[in-house]
Amino acid sequence: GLTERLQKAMEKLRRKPKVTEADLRETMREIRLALLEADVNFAVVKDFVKKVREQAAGAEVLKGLNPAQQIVKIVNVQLTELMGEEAVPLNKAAHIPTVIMMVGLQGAGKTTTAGKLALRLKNENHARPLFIAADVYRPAAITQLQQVAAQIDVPVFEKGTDEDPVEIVRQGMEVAKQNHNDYVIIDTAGRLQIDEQLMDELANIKELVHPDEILLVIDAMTGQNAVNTAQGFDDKLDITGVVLTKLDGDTRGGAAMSIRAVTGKPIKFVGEGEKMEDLDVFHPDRMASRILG
Amino acid sequence: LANFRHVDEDFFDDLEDMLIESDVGYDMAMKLSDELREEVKLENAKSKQEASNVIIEKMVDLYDAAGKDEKADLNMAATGPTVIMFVGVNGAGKTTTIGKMAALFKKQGKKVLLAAADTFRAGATEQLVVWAKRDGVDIVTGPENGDPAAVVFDAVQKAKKEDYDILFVDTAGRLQNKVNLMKELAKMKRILTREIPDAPHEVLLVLDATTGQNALNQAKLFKQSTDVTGIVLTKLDGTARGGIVLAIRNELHLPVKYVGLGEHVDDLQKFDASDFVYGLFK
Ligand SMILES: Nc1nc2c(ncn2[C@@H]2O[C@H](COP(=O)(O)OP(=O)(O)OP(=O)(O)O)[C@@H](O)[C@H]2O)c(=O)[nH]1
Ligand SMILES: Nc1nc2c(ncn2[C@@H]2O[C@H](COP(=O)(O)OP(=O)(O)OP(=O)(O)O)[C@@H](O)[C@H]2O)c(=O)[nH]1
Ligand SMILES: [Mg+2]
Ligand SMILES: [Mg+2]
Repeated sequence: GLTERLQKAMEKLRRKPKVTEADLRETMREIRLALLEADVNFAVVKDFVKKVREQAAGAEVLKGLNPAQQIVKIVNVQLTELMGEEAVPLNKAAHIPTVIMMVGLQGAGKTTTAGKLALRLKNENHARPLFIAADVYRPAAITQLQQVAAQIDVPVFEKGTDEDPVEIVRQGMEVAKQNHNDYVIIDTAGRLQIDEQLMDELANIKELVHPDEILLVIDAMTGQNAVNTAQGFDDKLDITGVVLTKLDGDTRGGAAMSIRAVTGKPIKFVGEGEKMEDLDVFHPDRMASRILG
Repeated sequence: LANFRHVDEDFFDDLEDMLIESDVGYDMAMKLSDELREEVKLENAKSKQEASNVIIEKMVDLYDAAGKDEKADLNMAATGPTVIMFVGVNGAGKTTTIGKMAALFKKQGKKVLLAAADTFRAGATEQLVVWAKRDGVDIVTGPENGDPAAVVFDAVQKAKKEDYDILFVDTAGRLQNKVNLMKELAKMKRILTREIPDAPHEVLLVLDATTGQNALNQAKLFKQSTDVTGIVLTKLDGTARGGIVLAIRNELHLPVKYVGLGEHVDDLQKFDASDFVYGLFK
């Protein structure tokens, strides 16, 4: 990871009377490699390294005051700051229900995360959430949501697959109103951010219900493409938060840094497994050290 | 020549960036950039267009050369049912790919059987059942949360007894670092081999094109536990380029056999190296 890389690069620096421009360049190169290896987007890496270099050059580094430790510290501080805040809470509506909309690419973990969020709301807020099954495309998507809901004893509003998703949401909100559900979680179909028709569908749902929370669900193992996905969904919908899933894998998760850099939106939760309990709030410092490796 | 030099430096920096942006990975991007620099010199390519053409050709050659004679096509059984097992991490597109492939083989007049061996995830069996109905093919299922190995066993028995030409085995998604889940997968493979000595004739790792460098570790560990024979690269209809398959090809010699280009039954194509390389630069 980065610490070892920098230690190696710094070993040479330590034996020198002072750090030269060339040494600094070499160190920045090591940082760049570590971040690219961790799947941080190459343009985000360029900006980040530029900032680190400015700080490192401005600091006492060039005067040879333990440059290795200083630079590692600068990188860590910069990265943790970039990752945002710890445990940013979900937005809450002034009047019930609070509406949460799950969006993202195919297979990212929206349906599973919807379940995890509902369970969390039940456990922590004694909430009475309602799911709206707005994925009419994926085979047995509604069945999947119903089975998830059954596991955690949460009702599902569904209208089968022959109804338009916007209409399903409209009717679902009526039911939520009647039943005084304090939270509504809308599960939408996975889609490409370049699919205009399907992105319009999401915009139409947004316009209809004005969600308090639009959560972009992203797979932690996403590579360079994370910026395109994040930008596409954010530009169209002005997302309110991000959930990073499958962090129980061994991926470094650089996509988290890319998404933060490009949208500035908070990562609110992380998925760490397939069970309904496997959801945690986001810890920026843990993410930073995971990315750096 | 001065003009060429200008194409040379900026051109190759842009090329490296483009390769990295396609998830080719830093080391592989540098390796390619060095080889391509040589090739462009050798071919005396003077314009950007000429250089691009040289590069695409060379990268296709490099892709082919990184192989070790693996079959580009699916490995079919000499006699009896051909068994194809699908493995990969959660959400990669295994179930959907089986749905597409089943239709493809049914069209060729083959008698196709599906094994719904994901007994764990909510709605997994139902999802494959919908595909089976759509494709007009038969399917073997098991009880929810039952032993997936039992579904595999039942399916192989049926495939042999009722003379199916091809058996597709769907498995639950799993992350490669989950040791017990990887062991479960290896056990399912052993059952196939025990019942049909050459089976599985193909173990396809389904890989999401949006995956970054972690895909290399995925390929390594799945190959270790189930001797993966090929890759299906899915979601190439999106903006991700799937460049990581070059490193996988280089280190593990695994060929990409098919690509997924969408969510409908016809959105599956045989892998074509030139199309793929061309796509890296789009
Ligand atoms: N290991 C692990 N698996 C997860 C996590 N979150 C979701 N999954 C799995 O990822 C796969 C995809 O999850 P889904 O919830 O179906 O994803 P989706 O975004 O709703 O998919 P589409 O509706 O098809 O776009 C399933 O196998 C889930 O069990 C996680 O945090 N860790
Ligand atoms: N755009 C696009 N979507 C795809 C492609 N292949 C699969 N999908 C979608 O990706 C999502 C996940 O596909 P699945 O077939 O459920 O993936 P899986 O690997 O079986 O998932 P698990 O069993 O949960 O591990 C679904 O929404 C599919 O429609 C593809 O080539 N392109
Ligand atoms: Mg879903
Ligand atoms: Mg599946």
